[in-house]
Amino acid sequence: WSLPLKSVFVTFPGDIIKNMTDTELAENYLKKFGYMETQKRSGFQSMTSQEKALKMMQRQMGLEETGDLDWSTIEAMKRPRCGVPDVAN
Amino acid sequence: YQTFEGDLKWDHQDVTYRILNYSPDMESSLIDDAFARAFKVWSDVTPLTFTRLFDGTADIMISFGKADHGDPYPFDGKDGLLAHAYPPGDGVQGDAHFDDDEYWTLGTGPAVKTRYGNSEGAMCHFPFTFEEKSYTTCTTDGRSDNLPWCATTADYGRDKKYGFCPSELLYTFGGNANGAECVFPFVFLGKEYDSCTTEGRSDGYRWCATTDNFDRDVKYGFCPTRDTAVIGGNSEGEPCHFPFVFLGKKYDSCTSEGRGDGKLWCATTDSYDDDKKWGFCPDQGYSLFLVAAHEFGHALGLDHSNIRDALMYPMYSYVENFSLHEDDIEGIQYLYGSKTGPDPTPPQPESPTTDSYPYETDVTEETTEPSITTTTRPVDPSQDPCKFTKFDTITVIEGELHFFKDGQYWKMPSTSDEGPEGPFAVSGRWPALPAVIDSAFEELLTKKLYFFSGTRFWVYTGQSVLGPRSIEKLGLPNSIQKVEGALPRGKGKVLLFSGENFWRLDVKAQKIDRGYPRYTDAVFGGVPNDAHDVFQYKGHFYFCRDRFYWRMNSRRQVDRVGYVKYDLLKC
Repeated sequence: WSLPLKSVFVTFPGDIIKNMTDTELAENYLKKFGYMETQKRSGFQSMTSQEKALKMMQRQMGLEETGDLDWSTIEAMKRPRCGVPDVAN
Repeated sequence: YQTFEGDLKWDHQDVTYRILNYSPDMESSLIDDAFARAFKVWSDVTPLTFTRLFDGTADIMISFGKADHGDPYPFDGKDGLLAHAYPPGDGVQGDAHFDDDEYWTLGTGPAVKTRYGNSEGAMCHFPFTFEEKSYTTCTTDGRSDNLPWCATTADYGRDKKYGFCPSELLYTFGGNANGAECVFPFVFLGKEYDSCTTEGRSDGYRWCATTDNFDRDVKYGFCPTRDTAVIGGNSEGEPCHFPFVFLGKKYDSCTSEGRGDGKLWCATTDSYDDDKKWGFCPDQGYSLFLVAAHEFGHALGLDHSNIRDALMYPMYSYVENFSLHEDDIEGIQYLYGSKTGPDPTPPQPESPTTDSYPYETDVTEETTEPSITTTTRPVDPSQDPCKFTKFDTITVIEGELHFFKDGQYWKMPSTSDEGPEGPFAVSGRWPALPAVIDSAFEELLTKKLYFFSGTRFWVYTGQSVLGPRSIEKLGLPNSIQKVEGALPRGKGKVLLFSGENFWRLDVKAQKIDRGYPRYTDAVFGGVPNDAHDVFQYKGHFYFCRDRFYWRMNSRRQVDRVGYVKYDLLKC
């Protein structure tokens, strides 16, 4: 067996994209595209806010509505997309 | 499909646009063409026309920019956000912005249009062979003047067809030098430059002087991107240098080592370890045509769709043979109507072109009047609606608010401030209906009345009735216990509410539109998502819960919260 590559992560000068954790990516994504904003504005919390916001995002993107930060949801958040929020605020 | 709050749209059909600046990634004629084709996607299915302006203010102002480009929504470097656009209106409204940290192509790698040579501006053909060697990029091989060129057919040796590739040695764009090529070296602020630079600019665009002294002549232009140049990083415009050393190891091709996101990069000098100069390797890039067609959908009034194959779906995916999805067509025709004239586009095939309803003749469920023989339940005149905390349903029929409760209803005359009239027996006017009505609405076009109770619905046309029928016939799921509210939206569309979701019914087609259900509070934020009554009255949406109502204006802003009994029933 060949030795697995020992990946070293380097911060490249001038690189705008910072290495974010999946949780940071999700929080940033849900806020940027209006999912969290709505939840707060409505004020009627029927579930934990991030869970509900994730469900909204999963429904918008045609993913399985689990309310969890699962793999397919994270991958979807990394996909290139339009900057207009999905939920108008 | 979705539209913006208040169905924002242009109030004229001859829409104008203007291209304010260009990306260095594609020759400007390719960019012009991509935008023109993107507008044609929408003009092909609507009465809209798109006219390009070359100065002044157009409805849709188009520009490229990087990171913070002057509006409150900065872009984010390569990938991620690709572009954004604003709904129709004045000022920045209607404008479309494209992230120039992206690599703009036609979706299949560098889009290289040649100049001069003998190919009349044809595109490079990759790969091509030249002197027994295959090339997948432009090359300076075979030339002493260092100008990059390519063949415009697969085999230069056989066809001898070629053209010169975009490079700062051939031309510049923008600036004030009428497209003249760069002169190297040139002097800027006393310092000599022998390549394009971003010095002196805050927008990150590479430029050069077109004479040997910018300080003296102030002549300049922007440098086109070479197809071999890296994207982003800190050496934009420079080609990869192979081999290069990274963490002591030699690389002679692009690598994703050192990155957590898997993106391919290369150094632009022989040692990243020493010089730290790098950039992302050219990839397929993003189709400017596809992204522009999507953004122009926003600029015309369409919001994001959750139908994966629709153009207005928010995520990018490359499609080779593009055709507009029926969801996009229905959405844009909802706003602007279908195309008229020599090659009209018929309304969507699912919706019948006649006014007759496509009822199935399922005899077991349907009855027609007057065979219904019910006895009118006596009303209890002593019942005071002002004492109720909650009604079965509240709706508007013939312009008047109707309050239903336990087989009786009250009416609010729209012309006077008197209290409610009634009670009247539901069975007296609509004999087929049960005592408890969950929701009801009047179809604006045909004046038909729809009544819902549990999982059944009735349709009254004057005194004739069809039903009860199962709400599944309308395409609602069998998981629904009851329809709690209905909002007629005009043009044959009605929103039906149940629990924390709502569906959009196409009344003519008798089916639920694709892309539903949606979360109520995703669209109607600020109202309770378990309202037991939803109706529209005098241009406002009303969401009721217990004794209270939340009133929303056409821009979906809650502008009032009050008591049903005092404000609506005038108790």
